[in-house]
Amino acid sequence: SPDSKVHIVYLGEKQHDDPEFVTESHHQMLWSLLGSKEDARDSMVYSYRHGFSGFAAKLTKSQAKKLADLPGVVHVIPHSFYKLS
Amino acid sequence: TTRTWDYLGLSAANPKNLLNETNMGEQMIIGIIDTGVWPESEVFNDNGIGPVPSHWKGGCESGEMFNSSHCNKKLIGAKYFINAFIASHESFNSTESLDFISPRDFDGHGTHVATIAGGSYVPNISYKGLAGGTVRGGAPHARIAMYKACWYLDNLDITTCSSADILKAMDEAMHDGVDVLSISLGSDVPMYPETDVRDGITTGAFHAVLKGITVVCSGGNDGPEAQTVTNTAPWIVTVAATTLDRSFATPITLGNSKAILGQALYTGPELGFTSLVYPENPGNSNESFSGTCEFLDFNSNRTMAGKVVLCFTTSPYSGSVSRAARYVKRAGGLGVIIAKHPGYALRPCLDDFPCVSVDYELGTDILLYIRSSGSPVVKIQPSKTLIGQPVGTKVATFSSRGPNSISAAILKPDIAAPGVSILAATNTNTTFNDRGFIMLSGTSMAAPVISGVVALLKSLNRDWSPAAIRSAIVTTAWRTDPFGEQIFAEGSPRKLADPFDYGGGLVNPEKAAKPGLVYDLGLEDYVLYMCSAAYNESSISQLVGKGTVCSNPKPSVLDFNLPSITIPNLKEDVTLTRTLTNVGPLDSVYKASVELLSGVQVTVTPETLVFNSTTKKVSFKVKVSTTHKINTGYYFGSLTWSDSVHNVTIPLSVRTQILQNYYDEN
Repeated sequence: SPDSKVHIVYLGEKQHDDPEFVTESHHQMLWSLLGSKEDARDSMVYSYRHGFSGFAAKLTKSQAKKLADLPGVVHVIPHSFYKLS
Repeated sequence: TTRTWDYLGLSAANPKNLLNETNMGEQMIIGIIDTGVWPESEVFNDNGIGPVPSHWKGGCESGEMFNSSHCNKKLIGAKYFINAFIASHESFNSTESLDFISPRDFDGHGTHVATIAGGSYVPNISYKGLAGGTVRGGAPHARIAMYKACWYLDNLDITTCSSADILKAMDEAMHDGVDVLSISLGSDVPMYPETDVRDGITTGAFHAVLKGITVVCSGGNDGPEAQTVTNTAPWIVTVAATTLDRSFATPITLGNSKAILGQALYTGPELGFTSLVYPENPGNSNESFSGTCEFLDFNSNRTMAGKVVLCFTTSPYSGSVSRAARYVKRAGGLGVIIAKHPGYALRPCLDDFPCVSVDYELGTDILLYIRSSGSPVVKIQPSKTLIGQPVGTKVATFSSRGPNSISAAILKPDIAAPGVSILAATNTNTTFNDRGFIMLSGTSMAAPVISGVVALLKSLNRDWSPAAIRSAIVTTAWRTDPFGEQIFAEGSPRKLADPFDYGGGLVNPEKAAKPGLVYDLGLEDYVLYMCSAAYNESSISQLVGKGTVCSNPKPSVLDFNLPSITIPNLKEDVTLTRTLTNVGPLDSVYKASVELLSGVQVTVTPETLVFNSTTKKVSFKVKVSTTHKINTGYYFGSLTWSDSVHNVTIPLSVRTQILQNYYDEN
C-alpha cells in the first residue's frame, strides 16, 4: 500500500545456526501478521540471518506497531539514510 | 596515499616493521561498505599476492557492467544491495539511472576508500604533477571485499545509503569472513541511542564486534563545532581527520615584489603580471560592486574582465571558491584570489582556472596593496608540493568533534588519521580525476587509514579482540605530529588539539603493534555499558542472545573499561576502575604517572602493576576530585603506565559540574 515504508525488524542475536531456518522464521512472523504468504513475500525486503536476526519489510505504521509488540522483537524502526563522509 | 604511510612511519624502507612482519596483511580481508568499486583500477592488481585466505566464504556478484571476472586475488569480493533503496525511491529507474546496478562504482568514493585501506602499490602517480609518489593502501597485500549499499539518485543528484541495505551488507560481510569492516558513512546529528536499530551501522557493528570483526567508521564532517561526531557507539572505532605534513604552495607575487604563498591545486601555466582588482565602489560610480566571493556576480563584466580578482568569504566550503572562479571566468577575468578561513577541501577550479586561497591576514595585505597602488598587478605561478617541515599537522576544520552527544562519558572520536587531500584511485569519469586518480578530503579518507592499520595489527595478533586493537591504537597514538610538534585543531580560532578533536591522538602504527598492555572488553563489559546506559534487560538479553540481568545498583558508565577516562559531570569524589591485560613480555612491572589537570586531583591505586606468567590481568582504581567551585569546561590530562619500554597512555577529560544538568550562556 502507498503508506507502507521500509522498516527494520530487529530480533537481536540469532537463535538458530541454520540461516534458512532463520529466514523461514522471519517469513512466518510476517505471514502471521499479513495473513497470506504472497503478501509476506511482497513485503519482505531482506532477511538478516548470519550475523544477527531480523528482517526488513515494507510495513504500514499499524503493522509496524503490531510487530513491535510481539515477544522476541527488540525494535521495529523505519529505515534511515546515511551520507558519504 | 603517496605521503600517508611515509608520514606515519609505515614504509617498507625500515627493515623490521609492521608491513614486513605481516607480509603486508596478506591473510587479512577488509570489507568496505560504500559506493562500489572500479575493478579496472591498477590499485586492485594482484601481482605478488598469494592465494585467497581460506577463511573467505564470500563471492563476486555479477550485474551491470560487472562480472565475476572483475574479481581477483586482491579484489576478492563484490556484492551490491539495493532493495531498500529501490523500495523507498519509486522515482528511481534502474535502466535510466547513471549508476550501475552492480558493484561497479559510479561515484568513485568507494574506490578511493578501498585504495587507502588496502590498495596495491602503484608507483609514479600524481594529480597533474602534484602529490607525486607511490599510491598504496595501509595493508597493500590485504584483500578487499566491496559491499555496495550506496546509490546515486539521479533526480536529486545525491548519493545516499539506506540503513536496511547497509545492515544487509554487514550481515553478508559477517557471513563472508571479513576481518575488518570499514564504513565511511555517517548519519546526521542528533542521533539515536547506540542499540537503537534506527542507527543501522551501530546495531550491525555490535554483532560484528562480538564476532571479532573490528568496525572502523568515519567520525563525520560536521566540524569544527563541538558535539558533532557521529558513529559514536563504544564498540566502533570512530576516526577523526588530520592533515598530512604536505601542502600545495602557490606563489602569488604582487607588483611591489611582495611574495605570498597561497594554497591551490593550480597546474596551469604561469599567469604573468596582470591587473589586480578588489571590486569596491571608487566613490564616483553608480555601478554595483561586491568584493564578497559569493556575490561577485553583482559586479559588471567591465570590473573584472582581463583581471585577477581578490574577494573575501566567511564560508569554509570549497564551493565558495569554485563559485567565485565561475563568476570571474564568466566575466572574462583571468584569475581569482579568495581570502577565507582555513577550511574544507582544497579543490582545483574547472579548466585549470587560477583560483588561489589565502587567509584573511594575507588577503588584507593584498587589499592594502591594491588600495595604495595606482595600477596594482599580480603574478600567479603553478602550485608546488611542499612536504615535511615547516608544514605542520592540524586536525581538519571539517572533522567532527566530541564530546559524544549521546553519552559524554564515552570519548569520541577514538583516534585521528590523515584525511585531507589524499590521492587515491577513483573511476575514470569523475570530474577532476587525473588518469583514474583524484585527491579527496574527509573523515571518509581517514577511516580506511585506520582500517588498513587494523588489518596489519590483526594479522600480527590474531587473538586480539576488536577492543584490544582499538586500545593498542589509542594508547600508543602520537599526541604531537610524528616529528614532535604540537598538533593544532582547525577552527575559529585555531587551538591546540585535545581528546575531543583527535581522541588518543594521531595513529602510530609501529607503536600500536607492541602496546605492552591493553584495555580489553568482553561481552560482560558491553552488558555493563548497556546496563549503565539504562537499556532495558529484555533488549540487552535479545542483543546478546541470552538472559541478562543488570546488577543493582546499576553500574556506572565510568567503570566501562575504555582506553580513556571522561567525566562530564564531576562534583563529589569519583572512584572508577580499569583493568589492564598484558600483551607484552610475561614478566612486566608498570608504574603510573598522571599528567595533571588544573584544579582536579587524580589518585591511582596501586601505583605499580606487576604482571607475570600467572597474572595477565590487573585492575586498578582511579580517584578523581575537583577543587573548582564553579561549573567549568573540560580540563585535559593523561594517565600513563610505563615499564620504561612501553608507554600505555590514556586521555583524561574532566568537567566540573557543581550544578548538574544545568545550562547557561556564560
